[in-house]
Amino acid sequence: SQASRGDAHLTSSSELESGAEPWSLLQPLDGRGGSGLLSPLFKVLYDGQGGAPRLQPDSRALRYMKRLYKAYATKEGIPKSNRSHLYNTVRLFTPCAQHKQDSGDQVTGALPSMDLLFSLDRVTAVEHLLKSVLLYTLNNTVSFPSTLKCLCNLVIKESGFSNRTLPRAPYSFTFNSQFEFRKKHKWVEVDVTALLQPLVASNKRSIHMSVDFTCVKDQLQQPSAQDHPFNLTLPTPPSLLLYLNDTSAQAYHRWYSLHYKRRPSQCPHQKRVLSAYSREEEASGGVRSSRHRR
Amino acid sequence: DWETGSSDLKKPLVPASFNLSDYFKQFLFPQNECELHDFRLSFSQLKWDNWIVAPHRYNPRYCKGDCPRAVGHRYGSPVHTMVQNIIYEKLDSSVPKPSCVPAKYNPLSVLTIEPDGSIAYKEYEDMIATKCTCR
Repeated sequence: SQASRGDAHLTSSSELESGAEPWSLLQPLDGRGGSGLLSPLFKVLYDGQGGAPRLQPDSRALRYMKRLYKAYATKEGIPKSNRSHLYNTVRLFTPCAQHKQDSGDQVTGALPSMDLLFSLDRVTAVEHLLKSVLLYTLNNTVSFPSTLKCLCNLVIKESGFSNRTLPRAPYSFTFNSQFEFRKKHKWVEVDVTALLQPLVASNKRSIHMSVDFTCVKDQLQQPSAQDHPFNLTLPTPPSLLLYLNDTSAQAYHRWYSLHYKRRPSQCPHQKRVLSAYSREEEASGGVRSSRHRR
Repeated sequence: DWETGSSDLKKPLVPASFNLSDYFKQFLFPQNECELHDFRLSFSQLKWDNWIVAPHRYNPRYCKGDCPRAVGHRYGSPVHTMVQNIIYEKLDSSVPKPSCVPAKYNPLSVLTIEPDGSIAYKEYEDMIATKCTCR
């Protein structure tokens, strides 16, 4: 309509005044620069250039994500249908700043704690967090008994949360997250979903935390001669992995595609069919459960 | 009329070199009918391989070809398609003929390096055409 076109004209002129590239006005209005493929595609259509220059990622992180890609998609890039989880986006962040606070204690098995800062600028408002883990890379320089059980202690360093539900920082969160370092594993994942959920949901743009954990040898292990107090010093700071569900229209919604072969947007009469389908599903579901009860 | 008819009868009905099956083909299956075509590209051709890590090859496919006049159910086309064809042929040729376009798609998983150096695995809807239709 004239009004909306007028508005669009207003925003485009104001945007242009602010020096934004005209092609960037084509971005989906999800509150932050369009994520992923869309903005570079618009840019190519507009001025023929590819993606913006990029910082090079950590090689170990890139190796992990390539391994994840092979597990999730075919060679042609089609998502494998044998996956049940709902996330259609996985983001890996390496800390933009980190330093060791102390050298740890080999007697008690306390490992050197690390002060880490992760920037979450690339997470868009339409991406909802489903799971997050700290990813430790083990290389063969690390020597330790075949199995270690560890307790993780996480301290979120600063406040600045936008919603009231979170306590004022620094707030500490001691995990009973038992996990095992095993010789043959190259990576160890420490689940931090419970801690990061409110931060990501409140659109926090960076997360500052210190992580340390204390490890003990697995008691089941028979003590043997070559066992000695282990010196497990992790050579590299952990990466942060976020498993997200991108709710935008461009993202692939697996559960949706499995349920309804075609989306209502492609054929409007489908809505009647869909609502009939869902009513029928409820009805049959009801019958099924009553049959179960009987 | 028998005399005039009989002389006509002596003329060969169809030229000797005429092939009946070709003759009927033009009605049943138009030449270069609307169908799916491959287009395999690698992101290095677009100079995107510095930020798209996987997949290495991408075949978005596309639909090309003529739509039969009596398109019917063959392409899953609505009746509107035939109506549009009749308008084009009988009433107003500025109204375009039905076009050969994708009807269904497959998603695509992409592994990209973001401007800040983080790495993203994302699954995008509607990135590979899998079926064509006339609309």
